[in-house]
Amino acid sequence: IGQGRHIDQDFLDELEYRLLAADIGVAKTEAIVAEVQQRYKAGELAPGEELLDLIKRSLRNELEESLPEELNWAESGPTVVLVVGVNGAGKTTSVAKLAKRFKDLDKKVLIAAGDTYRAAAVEQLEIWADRVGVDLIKQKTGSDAAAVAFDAVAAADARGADLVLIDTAGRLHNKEHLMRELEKVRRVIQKRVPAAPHETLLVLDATAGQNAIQQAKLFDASMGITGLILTKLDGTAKGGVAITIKRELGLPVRFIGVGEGMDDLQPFEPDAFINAILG
Amino acid sequence: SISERFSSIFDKLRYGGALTEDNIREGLREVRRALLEADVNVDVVKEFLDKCTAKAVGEDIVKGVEPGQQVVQIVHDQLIELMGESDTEIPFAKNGPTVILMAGLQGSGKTTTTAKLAMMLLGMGKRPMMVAADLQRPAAIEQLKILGEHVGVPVFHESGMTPPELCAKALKHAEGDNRDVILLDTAGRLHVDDQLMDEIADVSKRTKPTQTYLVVDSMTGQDAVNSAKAFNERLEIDGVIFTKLDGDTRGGAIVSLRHIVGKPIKFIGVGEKIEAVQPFQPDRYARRILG
Ligand SMILES: Nc1nc2c(ncn2[C@@H]2O[C@H](COP(=O)(O)OP(=O)(O)OP(=O)(O)O)[C@@H](O)[C@H]2O)c(=O)[nH]1
Ligand SMILES: Nc1nc2c(ncn2[C@@H]2O[C@H](COP(=O)(O)OP(=O)(O)OP(=O)(O)O)[C@@H](O)[C@H]2O)c(=O)[nH]1
Ligand SMILES: [Mg+2]
Ligand SMILES: [Mg+2]
Repeated sequence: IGQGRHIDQDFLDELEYRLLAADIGVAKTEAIVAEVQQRYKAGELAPGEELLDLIKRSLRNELEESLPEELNWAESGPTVVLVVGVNGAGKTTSVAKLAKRFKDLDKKVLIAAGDTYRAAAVEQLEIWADRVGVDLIKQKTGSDAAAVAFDAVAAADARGADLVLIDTAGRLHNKEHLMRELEKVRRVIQKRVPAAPHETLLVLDATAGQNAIQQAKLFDASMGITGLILTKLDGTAKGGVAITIKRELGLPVRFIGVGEGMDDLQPFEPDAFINAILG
Repeated sequence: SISERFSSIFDKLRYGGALTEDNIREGLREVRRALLEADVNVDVVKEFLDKCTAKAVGEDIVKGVEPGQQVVQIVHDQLIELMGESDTEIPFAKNGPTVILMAGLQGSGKTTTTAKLAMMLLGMGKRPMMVAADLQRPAAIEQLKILGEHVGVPVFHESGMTPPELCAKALKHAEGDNRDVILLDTAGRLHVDDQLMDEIADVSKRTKPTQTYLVVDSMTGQDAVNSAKAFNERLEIDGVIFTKLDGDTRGGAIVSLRHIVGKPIKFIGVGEKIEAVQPFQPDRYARRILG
C-alpha cells in the first residue's frame, strides 16, 4: 500500500480497508484518510517520499513511545504497580513478564496474588513466581483482595523492594460492584503508601474490538489508568484501538505482550506497531 | 440506534416514489458505520449491505410508512436471515460416548465454558467427564479440577503424555467409568501457531469428536474472522460459543462468524459463575446489535 506517489480511489479504498481491519475504528479511519488526502493536496509529500510515509506520519503523530525509564518510578520507597483489566486479557501472565523484566534489570521485585476470586488464580501466579524467581505475597482464594494488596505494599516497604506488582481479578468494566472493589483496593494501598499506586496499568487484549475503548474509559474513570499493556500481538490482531484510546483518553501503550513466555514482553515501539498495521 | 440515524436522511422523501439506489446507499452508509462500530467484520458488512441494497432498490414506498423505516425493516429482516435459525441442541452420539472438543484463542473462556457445559449436561441427566488437556498454561489442570469439584463432575488427567495421547486415553477411561459425554478442554492457541494447530488437529483425529466448539470472546474485533476461518479449516467446527456477553460489547463478531463459518452459535457465556450459560437466541441478538 502507498507505493508510489499518486492518490486515487483505489489507494483510498485500500488504506481505509487496512485501517478498519486493524480495529482502528470507523471514525478514526475516516479522520486519517481525510488527513492523508489533505496533506497530499497541501503538497506535504516530499520529493522522493512515498505515500506510505505520509500515512505513517499521520499515524505516528497519534502515538507516544514508551517511557525511557519504562515505568513512573517512585521518588522513594517501593514503586507500586497495579495491573487491571477484563477477564482473560493477560494480566497474570503480564505480571510475570514485568517481574522478569525488572528482575533482569537488577531491581528487587515482589509480586502479589491479588486475584482472590478465580479458580487456581493464586496457584497460577505461584508457578510464575517460582519460574521467574521472585517472592509472592498471597492469601488463599476467597480472602479479601484489598488485604492482599495491603500486605504486598507493606512487605515491599519492609523488605526494601524496588517494585511491587499487584495482580487483580479479571472484571468487566460494566460491573459496578467489581469496579467499586477495585477502587477499594486502591484506597487501601494508599493508606499504606499515599503516592501509590504509582502505575495502574490496564491490560488490553489486542484481539478486542471497539469495546476496548469503553473498557479504557471506565477503568480510567474508576482508577486513573497510567498506561496500557497490549497483549497477544503475536497473533494476527493489530490492536488499532490503542490509537483511539490514546487520542480520546490520552492513555499511552507502555508494553506489548508477544507470547506466553516470561520473556515475551517488549516496550511499546510506535513505528513497529504502525508497520504491522500497514503491512 | 440505527432507526434514529435513518430518519434524518429519509424523511425528506415523499410517499409514492421508489427508493433510489442513491438514497438507499446514503442511508446504508449510516448502517455501515453502525455495524463497523459494533465490530462486524468489514468484508461481512460489505456483503451484507450489497444484499440489503439489492433488496431495497426499486421497492415502492409503502404509504403510511416512512421510507427510512422501510429500509430499516429490510436491514432488520436481512440480519435476521443472516443470523439463521436457533440451533442450540447438542446432537449426542448415537453409539458410545459423545465427545466435545473445546477450541479457541488464549483467554477466550474455554475452561470456564467446559465446566458450564458439564453442569448443564448433568442437569440433562447425562454423566459427563472433563479432560484437563491444557498442558501448557500454569495451573490449568488445577483450574479445571477445582471447577470439576464445584460442579460435581470428574476431571481426568494423567501426566507424561501429549494432549492427543491424553485425550485418546481419556476416551478409554470414560468407557470404564460409564461416562456418556466427554468434554476436552484444550490449551488456548493462536491460529498462526502451526505446531499448536497441528496438535489440536491431532486431538481431533484421535478422538473423532461428536461436536467441536469454537469458544470466542464476544469483545473480539475484526480479527475474529481470521482465527475462526483457520480453526474451521483445521477442525471442522460444529458450533460457536460466545463468552462474556454479560459485558457491554455490541458483539459484532457474532454476525461475522455466523456468516463466515456458517455454523450455529450454540451457547453464550453470561458471567463467571458456572450457571452463567444460556442457549443463543438469534433474534434477540439481532435486536442487541441494531439497537
Ligand atoms: N499468545 C499470547 N498469549 C498470551 C499473551 N498474554 C497472555 N496470554 C495467554 O492468555 C491467556 C490468559 O492469560 P492470563 O494471564 O491468565 O489472563 P488474565 O487477564 O490474568 O485472566 P483472568 O485473571 O482470568 O482475568 C493465557 O493462556 C496466557 O498464556 C500474549 O501476549 N500472547
Ligand atoms: N464475565 C465473564 N467472564 C467469563 C466468562 N467466561 C469466562 N470468563 C472469565 O474469563 C477468564 C478466562 O476464562 P478461562 O476459562 O480461563 O479461559 P480459557 O479460554 O480457558 O483460557 P486459556 O486456557 O488460557 O486459553 C476467566 O476470568 C473467566 O472467569 C463469561 O461469560 N463472562
Ligand atoms: Mg489472572
Ligand atoms: Mg483454559
